[in-house]
Formats: sequence, structure tokens, C-alpha cells
Amino acid sequence: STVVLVFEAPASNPNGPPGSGGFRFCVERGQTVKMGEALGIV
Amino acid sequence: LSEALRNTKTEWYAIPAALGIGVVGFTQIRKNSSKASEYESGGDRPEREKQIRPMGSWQVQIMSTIPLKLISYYWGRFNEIPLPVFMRAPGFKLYSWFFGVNLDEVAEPLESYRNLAEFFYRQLKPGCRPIDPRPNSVVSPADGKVLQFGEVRSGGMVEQVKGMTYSLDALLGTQGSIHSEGESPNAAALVKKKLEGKGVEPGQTTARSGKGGDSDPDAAVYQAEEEFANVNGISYTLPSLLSGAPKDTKRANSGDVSVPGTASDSLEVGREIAKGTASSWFANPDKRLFFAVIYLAPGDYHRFHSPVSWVVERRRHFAGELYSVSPWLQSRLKDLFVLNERVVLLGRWRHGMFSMTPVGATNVGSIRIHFDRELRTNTLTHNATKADEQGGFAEATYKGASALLGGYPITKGSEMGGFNLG
Repeated sequence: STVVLVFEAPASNPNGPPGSGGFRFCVERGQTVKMGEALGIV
Repeated sequence: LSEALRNTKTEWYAIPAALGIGVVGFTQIRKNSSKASEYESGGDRPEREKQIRPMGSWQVQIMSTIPLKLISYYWGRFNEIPLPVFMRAPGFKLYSWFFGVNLDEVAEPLESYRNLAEFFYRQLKPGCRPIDPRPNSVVSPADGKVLQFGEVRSGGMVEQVKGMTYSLDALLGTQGSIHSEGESPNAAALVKKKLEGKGVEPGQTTARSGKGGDSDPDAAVYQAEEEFANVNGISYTLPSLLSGAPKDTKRANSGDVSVPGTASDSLEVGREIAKGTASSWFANPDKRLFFAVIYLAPGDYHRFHSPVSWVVERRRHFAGELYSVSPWLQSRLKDLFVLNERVVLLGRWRHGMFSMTPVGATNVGSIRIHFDRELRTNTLTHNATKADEQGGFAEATYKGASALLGGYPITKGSEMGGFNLG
């Protein structure tokens, strides 16, 4: 079975300093995750 | 033949009923196929009718001849057969060894699960799955493997990764139908209405953290710790409403609004909402659409939890097929997801639209949503309702859960439902 998430989030600012807002993923493709682990963060 | 026709005496007699039924059935099938061909050719149908009807590739055509739903249904029935007590522990241990289940995390003793279906839908011991504490994180809704993730490009196409491309419209249903109906005002409108009820024009709203002084009339409009909504007995201030944390998570002694996430963020969004600039689900100018696909293997914990704090406003049940969704098959069959049975949960979180779509598969065709008693998936008899005919899905809203929020509020990490065998 599969769960698909589609959501709206602030666009990340490629020119801004690191951590300047915007959503970015913090996983790799094919990575095994547990429920509750962060997939990404704004 | 001409002689036979000439010399044969004509006799009249009643035709058998079965033959009559056959004739009627044949004409009905012909009528449907002519309608389908007319549908295929397009013609002058109204725009709504030209909605997407995914047919899949030739492999899917062949697979569609296999009665997967029937197989899945009886697979579920088979797994509900109660096992003798002496067989349970060794049987589930064998299953766990084969599929890699961590038995240390299983909440109940193995003997307490009457059949494999119950063991499959097992719960875990408390504390086994800590939720990421950062307020702005999106967490995985389930155990599994991250198959895809990325940004949805303009035009609503989910990014092409390893051959998997699908359109959001086919996966979630069209966005327009949400707006055009206008029947369920979204949180933005509700917040705006409530503040306007206090005689505040959009753009004029100010909010203070801490105690606003009486001399500041705007502050009189809204005190940071003022109760804004009470949902199921839980009171919310505006900042906590937007971040999903109930009011009582505030540190009472400091008096300032300290809810998860930066208070100024939520207030800023509150202002935007009040000004009505965050009203569109998909097309907020300074936002992007992201997606992530989590694949649950047979041995994984099969209950799913909320990835963020959000308000679930409606659900769309696409009663599609039940093809396997194994990564191997996914990478070979285009548009697989938009063909399978799935339940699309649509709503809003602090940054805009949020959707979560559990997709069924042959062996796990039943999807349960705890707060949706009426949802029935993977049923042998599927009564086509008018909603089905309109968009290929049956839609229900959760307005009843909270009239003010227009949906069912759920916090990050709380259990939402799960997949059942068959």
C-alpha cells in the first residue's frame, strides 16, 4: 500500500541564506523511514 | 436456401424467457458501448464531462481482465478466519520472520490476535514512534520507503521520476470543483468573517502578543490569548488554531503566546488570512506544491498518522482497481496511482492546502479512516452514486466535525486510520 502527500508550503529562497524559510525535504529517495520521522521542514 | 425459404411453413410459438432477457441485455450493452465511444470521441460534451478517465497502458488493460477486487475481497475474508490459539504465535512469528516484522514493538501478546488480519492491523507499543518535535516539520505518515518526493511543476504534473508521472487532477480530483462549489468556506474565510464580525476591515487587523493596552482600540479587537475557537472541548487562540496546538500549550506565566512555531509566523499568516490573500488552495503566489510518496511493505506497521497539524475538510473516495503498488510495478506502469482505489483527504494546514491519499493495493485493499464511519472501501457491491458519475469519486465533507473550522482538526502524529488486509 502507499500514502501520497501533496501539500502547499512556502517556496524556498535559493538566493537567501541557509535557513531563510521555505520548505525543503530532508530525506533521500529510497530511504526507509519510520512513522513520525521528518520528511521535510519549512 | 431460397427453396427452403419458399417451402417452409411459418409457425408462430412463444420464445423462451431466457432468450428475451438475452436480447434485452445485448441491446443494453450495445447502448452503453455506443455511449462510451461517443464519450471517447469527445463531441460537444460540457466541459465537466470531459474529465479525465485514465485508462492505463496495454499492460493495465490486460491486468484489468483479472478480477483483482474479487481476489482482494476474498483474500480479506480468508485472513479473517480465526486461528486456533496454539497456531497463532508460531504462525505470526513465521510471518514476521518472512516479512521482517519487529515483534518487540508489537503492543499485544501474539495470542491475542485472532487472525492474520488482526495481526496485520496491529498497534505498536507506546513510544515506539517518536514524532519529530520541530513544529514546522512534515513527518512521515507511516513506516515505509520514500519512493518519490519533490515539487509539483506548473500544469499540475507531479515530477517525472523513474517513469512515474501523473496529473494532480487525476490523482486528487480537480481543484476547480472545490472552489466552484463554494459550499464549505475555508478557514481563511471563516477567520475573516469572525474578525469582520468585530467590525474590523481586512488589512486593518492587528494582533498583539502579551496584553494589549486598552488605549489601543485595535488590540481590543483581538487579544493573543483570547479564545478564538472551541473544538470538541479544546479551546484555540488564533495562533494556536493556525499551528494546530490547543490554547493550553501556552506558558501561562509569561503571558505571551508561545505555541509551537514562531508566534509571529502564525500571526503574520493570520493577518494574511484576515486580508484574504491566502484563500486559494493551489495557487498561493508565494507558495509551492510539494509531494511525497511513501510505500508500505507487507511487514510494515500499517496504520497511518497525521504528518502535520491540519484541518481535514473533505474526502474523495475513488473506487478504482486494486493493482499491486509494488515499486517494481509502479516503475513500469504509468499512472498506476490514478487507477487504484484510494481515499483523498483534502484540507488545510498553516501554509495552505494539504492532502493525504492512502492508495489501496491487491493485498491491502481496505482503507480505514477513524473519523469517517461511512467510508467503505474494497466492497464487492459498489453502488454508483451521482457523485461517482460526476467525477469518478464519492465525496463527503467533514464540516460537521467543527462548524467553525469547516472540517476535522487533527494534530501531528495522531493516528488517522490504516490499511486492512483484503
